Amino acid sequence: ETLFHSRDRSDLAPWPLRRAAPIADLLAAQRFLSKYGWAEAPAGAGARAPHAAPPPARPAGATLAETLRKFQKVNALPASGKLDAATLAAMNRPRCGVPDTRPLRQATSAAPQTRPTPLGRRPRAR
Amino acid sequence: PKRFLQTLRPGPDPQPKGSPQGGGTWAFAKKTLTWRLVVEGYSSQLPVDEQRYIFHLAFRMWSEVMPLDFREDLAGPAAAVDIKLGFGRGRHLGCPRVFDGSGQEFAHAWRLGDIHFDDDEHFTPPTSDRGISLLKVAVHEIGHVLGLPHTYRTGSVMQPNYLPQGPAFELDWSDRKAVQKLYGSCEGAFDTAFDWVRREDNHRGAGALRFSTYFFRNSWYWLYENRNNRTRYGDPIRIVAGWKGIPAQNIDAVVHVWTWRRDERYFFKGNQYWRYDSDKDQAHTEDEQGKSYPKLISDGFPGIPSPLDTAFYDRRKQLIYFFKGSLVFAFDVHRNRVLGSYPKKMVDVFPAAEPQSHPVGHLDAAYYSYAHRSVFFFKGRRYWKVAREEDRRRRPGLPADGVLPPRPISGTWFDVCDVHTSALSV
Repeated sequence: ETLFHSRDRSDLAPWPLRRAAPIADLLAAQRFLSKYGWAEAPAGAGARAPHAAPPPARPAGATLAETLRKFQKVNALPASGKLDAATLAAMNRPRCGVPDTRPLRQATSAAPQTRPTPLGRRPRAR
Repeated sequence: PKRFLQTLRPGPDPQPKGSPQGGGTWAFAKKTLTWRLVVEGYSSQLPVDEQRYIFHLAFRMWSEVMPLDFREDLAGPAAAVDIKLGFGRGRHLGCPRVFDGSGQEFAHAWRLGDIHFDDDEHFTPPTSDRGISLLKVAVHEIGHVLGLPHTYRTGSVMQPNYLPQGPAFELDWSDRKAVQKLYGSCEGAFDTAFDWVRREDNHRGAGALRFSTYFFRNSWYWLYENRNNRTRYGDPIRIVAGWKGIPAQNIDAVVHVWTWRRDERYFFKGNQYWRYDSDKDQAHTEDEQGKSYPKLISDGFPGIPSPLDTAFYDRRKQLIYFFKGSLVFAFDVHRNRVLGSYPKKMVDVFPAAEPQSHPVGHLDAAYYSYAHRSVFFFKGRRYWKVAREEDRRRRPGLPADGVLPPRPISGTWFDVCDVHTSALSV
């Protein structure tokens, strides 16, 4: 069947275009950071199936500042530790829903060097 | 419960427990994975056939760089399908994670194998320069299913944020090595390997000689780009699509007889051979005397047995070396006959540089590489290089035409990977 959840099947009707709520304040930013794995998991979380895991605690205070610095660093932003406009813009960019498991892994990490294509050209279409 | 979970195995880099699903602790242990775009998860934005084609291409792009391949499964029970894909809005497809509408999160993947796309996003086909490329997102999410986490490395397809890019997006060197760290490199014997020399005229009419490197296996082939350390994007291709008039599969040998006066290219299979016209890009149908191709090897190359294992042309000695079993035949192209002292044992003509380190016989391919300026003997997953003068200057004890210890083919010619036969036409 075409999947639906509402008794009256109203969810089958074409939806008006929904827009994601912009990340515009501290609370939304905290939710973003915990949702995508930037916050530490609470103690005793152990190994759980991903869809059963409780969300990590939202970072606050000094922890928030440190978390923001890490996020800013990998996104090539000034690592101020403050929730500024550029950081909010980065959080609002289209992204994959899978958490970022290793937020400190950057371009200069131990990953093998990229071998450049000749003259730095883009790949030719296959 | 998904039965294929029993096929999962720990990857080589264990992560701390409790890490979210983006980590790479597990890898599939099967050679072929099945996938399906679920009927209840069709996008409302693109024709279904176009959605399926894009996913075919996305899976193929991964199989071109790793030893796994992927097959669309439309008929089997859903529980047996390894990777299910679908589009949804808000609360979707029984998933506990709700999509947020247009903007921000556009897709997610579960390490169990399901991929969901937010149908509130404007997904577009690869040819479009607007919206979000469905191909790029699909390749990214398949990367998660395979066990790759996010990375912020420039150029990686596994960056968490979507970056608009031109239509020619491909998996770069580091993404390839990351997935090969989980699944290993592509290995396997080849039927033949050869460099094809062409003359190209520039705008001033001056000619330049260029060569292209080809690997053949079964009914398909790859062009190998030596300067880029990979195969051409989109390869392998069916032999019939690129080489007209020669057998469609299992070529034994390709030889380019190249002297001051001769420029002849031959394909060998079974007891027959074909001559190829490089200018017209097709096999000759007949020779100058009007005799048709294919011809018998015994007629065109008297004294040479068939079927062959392989052959190569030595330009310096102007001999074709034909290999069969443990024997090698040196064929003089000017006298059109086998040299008097042949056949000989391969180990005598090409002696081992180190004890117990020789293919002995039954080669898959003998390949002269212009890139490496050396002859290579391929057998199984390994190659033996024939020492050239430069090697002997560095190691004076090396015998003439000595065979150096073996190395893996995949360590010198990278990412020559099969794809599923159903993907050959994608």
